[in-house]
Amino acid sequence: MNIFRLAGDMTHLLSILVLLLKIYATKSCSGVSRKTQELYAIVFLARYLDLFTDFISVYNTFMKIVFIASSLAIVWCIRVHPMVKRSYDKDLDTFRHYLLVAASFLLALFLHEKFTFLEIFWAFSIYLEAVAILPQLVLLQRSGNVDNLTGQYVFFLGAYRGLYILNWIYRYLTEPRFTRWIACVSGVVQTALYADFFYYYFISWKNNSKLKLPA
Amino acid sequence: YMDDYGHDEL
Repeated sequence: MNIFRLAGDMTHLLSILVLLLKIYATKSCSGVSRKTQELYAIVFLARYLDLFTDFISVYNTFMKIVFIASSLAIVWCIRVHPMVKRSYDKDLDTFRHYLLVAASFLLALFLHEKFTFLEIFWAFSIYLEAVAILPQLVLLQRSGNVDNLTGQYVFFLGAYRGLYILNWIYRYLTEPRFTRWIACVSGVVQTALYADFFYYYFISWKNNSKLKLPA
Repeated sequence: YMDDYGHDEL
């Protein structure tokens, strides 16, 4: 564990806490893409299939449980909770996210570290996470004004994988046999998808203005 | 878990 990875995990946890706060405090999920939340639930379920078979550390197991539980809870909130469900922008959240699931799984069948059930689902979860934010970014562009908590949620979610890139550089430089091409390349693509969001987020922070993504 | 691929990251 290094400071970049710990900062990345904490930023990821923070993004989830900010989203939970937004939904709990405003009893609304306006501006939040249910599809991105569903994709993240699939990402965690597919990536942590080894939750009960591979014990790495208390921290690792604890965080995996937190990520799985929170992502399922958020999807449940948006789908079932009567107050929250009513505020879901279903006619704005129209990205065909099942195509992302199909494409990621197909890619994982060809590009993986080992042709085993766990490794294919692990690679699938890595590829899916790289594109999981797309429905959310499309929704933000369509819904015009973005409330602060939703903007912060997306910012921290994008920042966490950026910190992981620093972690991979650090591990590459300090560990003799460290190579994680699938995670690294996918992580760079994932962070790059946030580039324009980061730009508009920075502008809104600098001008102290409302975050607005061009349509 | 330290098989060659050891996914020790989240």
